[in-house]
Parts: sequence; C-alpha cells; structure tokens
Amino acid sequence: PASNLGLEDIIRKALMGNYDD
Amino acid sequence: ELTQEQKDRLQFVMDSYSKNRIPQDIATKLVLQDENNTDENFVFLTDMATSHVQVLVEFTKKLPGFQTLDHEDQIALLKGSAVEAMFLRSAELFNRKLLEWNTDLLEERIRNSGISNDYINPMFNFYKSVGELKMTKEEYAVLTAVVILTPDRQYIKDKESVEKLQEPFLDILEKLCKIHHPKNPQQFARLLGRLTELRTFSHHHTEMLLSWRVN
Repeated sequence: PASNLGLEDIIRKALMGNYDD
Repeated sequence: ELTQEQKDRLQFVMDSYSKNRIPQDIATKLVLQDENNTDENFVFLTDMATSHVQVLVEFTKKLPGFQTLDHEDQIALLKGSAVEAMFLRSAELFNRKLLEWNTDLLEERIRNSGISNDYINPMFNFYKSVGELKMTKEEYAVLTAVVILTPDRQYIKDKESVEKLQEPFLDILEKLCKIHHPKNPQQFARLLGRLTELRTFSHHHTEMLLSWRVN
C-alpha cells in the first residue's frame, strides 16, 4: 500500500509515470 | 503589466495547476466514512498525502525547463519541497473552500488522527495567516512553482540551473502582487515571508511523523 512507501519512492515512481502502487 | 512571454508562461502553469486535484475516490472516502476513529484517519491522511505528492510531481514535470535538470536534482527538488508545497496547497484548499466537501469535517479528521495539538495548531494558524493575504489562484500557483524551484535545497548539484528556472516565476509573482493588490505594496514581501514560515513546517513535519509512528 502507498502508506508503506517513502516520500522518495513515491516521487521516483511518479516521475516515471508509474502509479501501480 | 506582464509581458506576452510572462502571460504565456502563466497561462501554461495555470492550466497545469487547475488539473492539480486529489482523485475523487479519496475525496469520496472522506464523505462516506462515518466512522471517525484514529486508525482510519491515519490511513486516510497517508492516502491523501500520497495523492498530494503524485499530483505535485505531475505539476512539477510541466514547469518550463524542469525536465532539462539532472534527474537526481529533480528528485532532490521534489523531496525538499513536497511538504512545503503540501502545506501551501492545504492552505489554499482551506481558505478558498476548494474542497467540495466540508472543510470542518476535514479539520475534525485531522484533529482526531493521533497527531499532537502542538503540531496541528500552528498548521491551522498558518492557514489563517495565509488567508489574510487574500491570494488569488494565480498567486498560489506561481508561489508553488517558486517553492518547488528553490535552489538551496539539500543535495542539489547544479544550483545555478535551478535559479535560472525560479527567477522568471519570482518576476511574475512580483508583478501579480502589484496588479492584484495595488493598495498593498507589501504583498510580495509578505508572500515571501510565508515561505520562511513554510520551512519551519518542513522541520516540524519530520518530528510529527516520528511521534505519530511511535504512537
């Protein structure tokens, strides 16, 4: 779940357009 | 007056800022969930914070020149500004009643989420002090761009390139303040003053998350 991801993980994924998590 | 180039830049950023919304399913959760317990509010707020960051990244990607920056500098800028941009956006939502839902309900959920009042009260005071500036939507959007493109964030390698991207937004913001608040020559200085206040939130936020996790 998103709540287990750190800020940097969320940013890296979003920069790559990856929103699966 | 804004130059044609500044008008075009502002229009471009406003188009992207208008799409800057928390997804409807998260908004719906707020309205539909009757149960108002601390655990659920915790999950709700973490979901909302995640959405905030994702929407912020989409907005940032479209800031002119951002994609030309070094990839690790892009991440450093976003990491350094996410919390500040989030508080600024929250201030806008609360003050301009942009939420289709009741802000009182949201305030109640925030107050009942296990976060200490020592952190929550300064946050609502900040919303109030931002509200007193009567900022327009353009001012919020451009100030957000200024926050994101702050050159002196930690781990930035090429500060000069970031500075070059931030400057045009500072120029636009200064003009917007003069145009929208002709009777208040201090508006621009006050907006920049709020940025200093925002920085203290970034620091408090880290402490707050730690105490929240422990609880």
